[in-house]
Amino acid sequence: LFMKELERIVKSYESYRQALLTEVEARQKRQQWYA
Amino acid sequence: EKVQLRSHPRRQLKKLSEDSLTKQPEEVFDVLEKLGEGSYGSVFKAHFKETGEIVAIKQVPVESDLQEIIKEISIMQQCNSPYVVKYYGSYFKNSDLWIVMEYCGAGSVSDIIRLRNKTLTEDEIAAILHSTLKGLEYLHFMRKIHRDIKAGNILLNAEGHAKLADFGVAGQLTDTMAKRNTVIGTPFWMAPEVIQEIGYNCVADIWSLGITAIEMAEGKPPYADIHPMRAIFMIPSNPPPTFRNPDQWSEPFKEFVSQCLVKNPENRATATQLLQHPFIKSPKPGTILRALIADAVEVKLKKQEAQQREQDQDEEENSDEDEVDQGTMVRAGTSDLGTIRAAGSLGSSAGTMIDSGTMVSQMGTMVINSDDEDEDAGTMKRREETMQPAKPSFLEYFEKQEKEKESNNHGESQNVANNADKSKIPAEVDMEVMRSWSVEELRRRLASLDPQMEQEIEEIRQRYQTKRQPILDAIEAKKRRQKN
Repeated sequence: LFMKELERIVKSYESYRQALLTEVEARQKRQQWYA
Repeated sequence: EKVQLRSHPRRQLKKLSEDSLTKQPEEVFDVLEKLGEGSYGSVFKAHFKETGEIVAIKQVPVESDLQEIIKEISIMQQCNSPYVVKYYGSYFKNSDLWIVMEYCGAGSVSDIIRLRNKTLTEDEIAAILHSTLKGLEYLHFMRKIHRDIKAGNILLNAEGHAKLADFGVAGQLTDTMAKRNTVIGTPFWMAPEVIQEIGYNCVADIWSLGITAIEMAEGKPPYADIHPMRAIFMIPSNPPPTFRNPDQWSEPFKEFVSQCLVKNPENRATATQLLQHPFIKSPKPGTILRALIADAVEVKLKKQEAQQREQDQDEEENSDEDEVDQGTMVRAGTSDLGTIRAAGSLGSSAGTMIDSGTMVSQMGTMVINSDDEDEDAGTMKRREETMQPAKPSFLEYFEKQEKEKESNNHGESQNVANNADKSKIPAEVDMEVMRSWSVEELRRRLASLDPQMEQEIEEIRQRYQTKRQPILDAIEAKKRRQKN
């Protein structure tokens, strides 16, 4: 149970991290294009 | 004190005699110096008075998990291989169990790397891997899994022979239990099937050996810069790790590592097969590890001398033997994990993700075709009617999002404020909210993710510990009653 709960937490952090990174990357691309 | 480089001109100790075992241990041995901390206590260098041989003695407090210690002794006792550290006998002394073992004068491979502050060459690695594979071939033939193969658990003796050590977590396979399913080992070296708890067998050690090969070449295992909890979930889901700079290494070496790091254990090579691999098979000069050890010993002696000088200068304070000892040999134990910092890990892991191209594929899911987009942005296609450069699809995507955002901006800013107050991340990622944040805000949130995750894990750990403690107490009480 403990491992399952840990897995749930880590996975949700991972998907959140990915989303944040994706957004940062997309903004950078947009900035580069405008530049 | 001189560190012996040559083998002692004496017969090889096989086992302590009955006579020696019935005496008090200090009558049989002179304990010389502390070598380091093992998984269950301190390890000392000692002099066997009867023959003059040097041995290692692990002193384990009796309060420790004796079951585990007995298992370790039992596994070592059953092994008789020049590639596995030998067990000579044990004693009870006050509240400690003294386990007498073969002494490996050069320490562990990770000690040597740390002492010299230098990673190993391919020839040195091949020589160590050869002996380690011989040890693993023997262990696996005996239906035993080491379960904690890493540079810190491969010891070198003065002659330059590598031996497997630390059987604290080793396991015995029986015919009825061909696959074990206990999660054990050190996270970064753990095979995917061990982490997933889907049952594993001897080839789990081969995965760890592949990671150890990278560790010897690069100084640390893959994912070492990221939080071990994240690594645990990345190992089974990511492709097998590779070298940071593949161009730096020969094809046979890379091929050897890739044969160890096969995710499906059924397709992974065995120790016997790997001993036939060209990287291992091609003969290496026997002196190669002796030169490495001589170099490490020299550094060690210099450090000892420097410390001695410091101590001499500082005569007012009482000199503490332990300080010298700690300086001479630091075991690669759990401290490896302790050095990983959440703050430092984020930057490197984020960088790795971008470098590896993961981000590019992620962009694809955002309705942005990254291949087309690069080409478009670079060639600046003109539309005949407007004579304006064509907008790449990702830009159109953003503009569309911005228009939508403007229409319901108010409600979203409320959401942002709510999310910022929460210490935990939202269960589902709200892309709309995310798009309303500034880049600084996004970066700030990225930076705070790891500490936040650690805090949450710690809270859960404590919650489970509170639940577990009464059960552990009950078990302990029962054990005590049985003992009485």
